[in-house]
Amino acid sequence: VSTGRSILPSRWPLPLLLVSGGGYLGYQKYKWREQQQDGATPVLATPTQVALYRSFPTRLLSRAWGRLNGVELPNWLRKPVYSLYIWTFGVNMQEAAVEDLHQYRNLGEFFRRRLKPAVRPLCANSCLISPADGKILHFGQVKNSEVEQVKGVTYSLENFLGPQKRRSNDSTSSFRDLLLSSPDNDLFHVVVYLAPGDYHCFHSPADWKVELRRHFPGSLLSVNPGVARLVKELFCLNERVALTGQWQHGFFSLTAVGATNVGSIRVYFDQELQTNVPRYNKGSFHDHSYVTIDGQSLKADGEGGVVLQKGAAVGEFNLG
Amino acid sequence: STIVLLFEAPKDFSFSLQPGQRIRVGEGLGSL
Repeated sequence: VSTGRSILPSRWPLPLLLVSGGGYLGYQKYKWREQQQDGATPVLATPTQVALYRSFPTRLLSRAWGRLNGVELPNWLRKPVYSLYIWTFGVNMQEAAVEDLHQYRNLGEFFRRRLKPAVRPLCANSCLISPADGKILHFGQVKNSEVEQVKGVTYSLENFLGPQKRRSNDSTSSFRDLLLSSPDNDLFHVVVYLAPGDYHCFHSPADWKVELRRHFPGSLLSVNPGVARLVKELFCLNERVALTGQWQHGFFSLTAVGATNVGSIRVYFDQELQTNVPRYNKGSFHDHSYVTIDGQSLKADGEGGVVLQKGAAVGEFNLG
Repeated sequence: STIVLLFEAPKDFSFSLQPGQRIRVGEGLGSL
């Protein structure tokens, strides 16, 4: 009894913390759902909270995570490690081109797994298809040069895409209008969130021509839907690669936004692109044009830009 | 990770989506 008494108080705090912490999170989630049902504006993190979150060395952590997942696993360890990942994140291995887990040398390679050729048929009736497997976070029209990352939480279009060239006789147009080629058109957006268990390659959502790649080094905060509801301008803070160009209706862009555990982005037709590397500073951006000054394509396709067909593999996200 | 598409289209472009729905590569997002 005496020993038990001396041990008990020291063991109380952990369960107490777990219960009270869990209760608090549950209450917050309940409150958030209530607010959503009432149509109330979401409660955002304060600038101090965002600054505190941004002060975490997420890029360093991400690169360390990438290094760790690049280490070749011994054959006997591969199946248990990947099975745990499959079970945790609900990966459908029946769709994978290589189902034998022993064939993947490390978790990074497993994360980049390809799919069997016939498992993702392309919708022939739609001019725009999903570029990735995931969850639709938000979609709609862009109003007043502000885009919604989730309902009620916006970010600036200009901050997201970076400055655009103004026509010489035009100094008053809004940023949104600068992108539009016709007053009969509008600007639309779709956000697809890729969860850890999803296939992490991305494909061309339409027939279009990429003219410019703009790389924005930045933070690597989580882009989990819960965080996207809390942090305004989240997609403008994180490292991202924006591919912009033209499609049959005018302006078109695809932007891959990185996150803490998935910090680097690869574009198959752009060998110069390097993301999540220490030499770039947050807040800067780096352009690479696929069109030369005289309008000729660097890819020598004769049309000025990189021509992508609907469904073509464009790039992939990588761990770290 | 996240993919954001921003595009110009005629005003009558309509999405065939629901917020929060699961989607896969190649499935239609919308049409004219």
